[in-house]
Amino acid sequence: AQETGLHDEL
Amino acid sequence: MNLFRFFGDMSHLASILILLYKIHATRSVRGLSFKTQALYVTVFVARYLDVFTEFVSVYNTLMKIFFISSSCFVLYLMKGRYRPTNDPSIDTFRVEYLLGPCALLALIFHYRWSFLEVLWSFSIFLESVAILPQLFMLQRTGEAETITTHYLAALGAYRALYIPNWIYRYWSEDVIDPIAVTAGIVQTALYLDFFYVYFTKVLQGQKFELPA
Repeated sequence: AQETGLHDEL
Repeated sequence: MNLFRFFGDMSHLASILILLYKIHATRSVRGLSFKTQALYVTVFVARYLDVFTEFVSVYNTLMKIFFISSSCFVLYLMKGRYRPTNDPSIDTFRVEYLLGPCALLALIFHYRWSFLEVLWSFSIFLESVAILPQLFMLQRTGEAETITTHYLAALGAYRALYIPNWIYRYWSEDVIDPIAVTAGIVQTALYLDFFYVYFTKVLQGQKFELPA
């Protein structure tokens, strides 16, 4: 698994 | 987007509509913690500043605008129109004990060392504890209007639904967001006590009252 760091959640 | 996250977001949306309905219907902000509401404004502003720099989806953008504007509107209702019904003397939780540690945690744990990223981490940590002044107030007064408990239940359900969302994303997309997951689990845990009383009393038609 990789860390998202993508803030696509609210 | 999966169903857990979608229903979580809808629950979040519903919680704010219930909150606005409570204020409108009772013409009062009694039983609400101004500090918690002010912390939510801080959380949303800190996290959603990226609405100007990042584009995820129309849904994402609209929700961000809604959360920022509705939380600011609630603050206005509490300090403006319904100010006489607000009682700061029972809203005594010391928010500096939350802001300081959250700022420190954000400086230590973040994904990138940039202003917006540290602010994002700060908002995640702060959201996890923003409900504490409200729960503290509930504990202090020992009771709550039923409509207020529905607000809290919807807010808690939103957080709880994000947990299966992360589990789902972990095996379907192979991604994990350790900061959001850790803070999210803490945040959900804070509601457990409330949920126990909500399920055993409010949903059985009784008033929300804590044992003396």
